[in-house]
Amino acid sequence: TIGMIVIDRAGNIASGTSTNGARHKIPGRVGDSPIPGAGSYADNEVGAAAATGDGDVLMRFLPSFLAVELMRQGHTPKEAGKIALSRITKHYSEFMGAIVVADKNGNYGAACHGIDEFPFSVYNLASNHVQLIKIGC
Amino acid sequence: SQTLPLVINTWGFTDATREAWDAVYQRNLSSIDSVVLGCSVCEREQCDGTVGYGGSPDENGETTLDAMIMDGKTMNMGAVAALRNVKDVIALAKHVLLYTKHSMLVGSQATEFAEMQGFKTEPLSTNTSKDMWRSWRENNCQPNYWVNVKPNPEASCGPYKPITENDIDVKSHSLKEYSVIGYGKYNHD
Repeated sequence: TIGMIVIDRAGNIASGTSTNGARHKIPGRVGDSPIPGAGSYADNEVGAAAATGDGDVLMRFLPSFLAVELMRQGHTPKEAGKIALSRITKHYSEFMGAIVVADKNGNYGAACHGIDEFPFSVYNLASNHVQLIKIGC
Repeated sequence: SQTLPLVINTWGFTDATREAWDAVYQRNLSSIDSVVLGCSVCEREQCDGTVGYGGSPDENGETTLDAMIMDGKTMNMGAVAALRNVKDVIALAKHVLLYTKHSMLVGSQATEFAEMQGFKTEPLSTNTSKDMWRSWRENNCQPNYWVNVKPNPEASCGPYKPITENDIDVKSHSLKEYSVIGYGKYNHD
């Protein structure tokens, strides 16, 4: 799955996801990716988030929506991502998932659980090239 | 802001990141179009086998696709789910956003919508996805997502029938199932 956030020069934010889902799923199964607030969420007033992982669990907790709402309350993107995933791991300690979060000003962060490390990709004016960032989970 | 524009995406799919950056920065396209162009790269490149055609076959060996696009300015969105026989899934999600008042279309009806919108239809299976499915079948369909059915889904391919509700052990129905599926870098939503 890819989950992506783009903020343009004018501050307009879009988020999106694209996936072929889980391997060997029961036919008809859909995960979190196309669900607003689960796979991703965007609000120009605050920022956006995009999640990845076990979609059957992710979709129960709307982590992308939650991360955006946490930023609205004043949390940084990294804090918002960590808290959003902690709501899941409280119930599913073996859950695997990750989230990237960005605020409307271009600050970003990520959080993950259930794998050794989570790579994500960033491009902005400060980097002037694509950065592959890995965080430990 | 000095830090805008920004492109950020999950996993190490840097070709998608570059394409979205080129769209939003060099070509000055909208954030919506940039997300569509970036994610479309992954659909074509079949990123890690987790995006696009020819990956993650279901129990019948079929690949279906899900995608969503959300506009943070208008809070409008478009999504398609369990899409059959159309490769350009996030581009189709944009058509749901632009050309309907709905938020999500699913399954074969979403394919019909795609055809009406001028999208090409074609099988999403590849030799790789067929081999993946065959290996899974030869391994007695392990792992799978069934619980509380008979015959035992941990040893059989079914067909499965539900056990009675009185026989379901609710206490054991939480974490174990999630630990055996093997979600990770190459199996995720």
